[in-house]
Amino acid sequence: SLRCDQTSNLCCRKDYYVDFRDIGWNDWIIKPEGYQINYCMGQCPPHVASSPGMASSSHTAVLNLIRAHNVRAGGQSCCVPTHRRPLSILYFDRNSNIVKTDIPDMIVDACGCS
Amino acid sequence: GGKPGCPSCRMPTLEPGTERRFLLELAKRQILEKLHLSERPNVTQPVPRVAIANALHHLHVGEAQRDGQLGSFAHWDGPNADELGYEIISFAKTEFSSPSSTGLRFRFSRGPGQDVHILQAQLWLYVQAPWSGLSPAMLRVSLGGALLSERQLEAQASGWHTFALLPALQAFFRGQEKTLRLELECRGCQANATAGSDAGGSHQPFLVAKATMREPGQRVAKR
Repeated sequence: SLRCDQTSNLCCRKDYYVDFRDIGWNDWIIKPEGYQINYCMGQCPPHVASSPGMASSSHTAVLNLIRAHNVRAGGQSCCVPTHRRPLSILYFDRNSNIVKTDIPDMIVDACGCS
Repeated sequence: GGKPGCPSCRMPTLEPGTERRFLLELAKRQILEKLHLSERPNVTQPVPRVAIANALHHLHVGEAQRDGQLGSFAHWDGPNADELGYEIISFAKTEFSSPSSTGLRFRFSRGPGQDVHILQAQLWLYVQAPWSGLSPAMLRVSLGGALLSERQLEAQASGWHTFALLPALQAFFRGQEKTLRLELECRGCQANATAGSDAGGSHQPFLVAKATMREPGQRVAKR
């Protein structure tokens, strides 16, 4: 999917970096110092509905054009994450033990229309 | 507020200030929820940084792997989808210390009903040398008076020794106890040979374990 820019209001990925110092959590989270949370935003008009970002094939494009001509079949479509990555984290637990784990589905990598 | 958002998602376009507040709150909630924490931990007894550096160095340098032991604090093939896989380093507090024996205390917490399954467990101990007398020393690790492991110390030099403690830790996590107490006894050693944690904290004994944790009510993962 596309990264958001000023020129389009179509469904895209908006990048945003969360620094753990900004939330005062850098004392118990040892590594990393922050992470790309990112989120999806933008319109999903009928002709791109259910297209999974730029990965859509020509078949999907034709299907969407047909759907765009009878909008009723289109239904509501939302700009949602279509691919997310885990976040590896090293932190202190309440007993001052060091814990390392991979938190699943934390970083939004790609967006698409549901 | 602001321009009308995507009508079907009712997600308004966020103003910069709102975006920042919204995303920082979302990040906090996501991290606590996925780490199964009700609130952020308050680190009341920080571990000396030099002890942490020492522990991570030994785990990463693959020291234990040279002894054919486990212990790499690196990524492994990972847990099932509905389990949280994690690795933990727990630094010992010295409970008591006499010339030939030391009591170590480790603390672990888990939420109500959380099912923790220990996959690997290893105790790292630093032993001062040389010891008194000519006969080699014997280092013994016990739990509640039951012998868990013992080792004859050949080398004359100070150094780290590792003990695999999987059965003991699995039994501990099947119970509800939060504090694990180990006793070390070093026969034929010099006085305080195992009191590593007194050496300015850089040789604090530590336990390293790999585990998977399942929340109450989560479906049993098919293996």
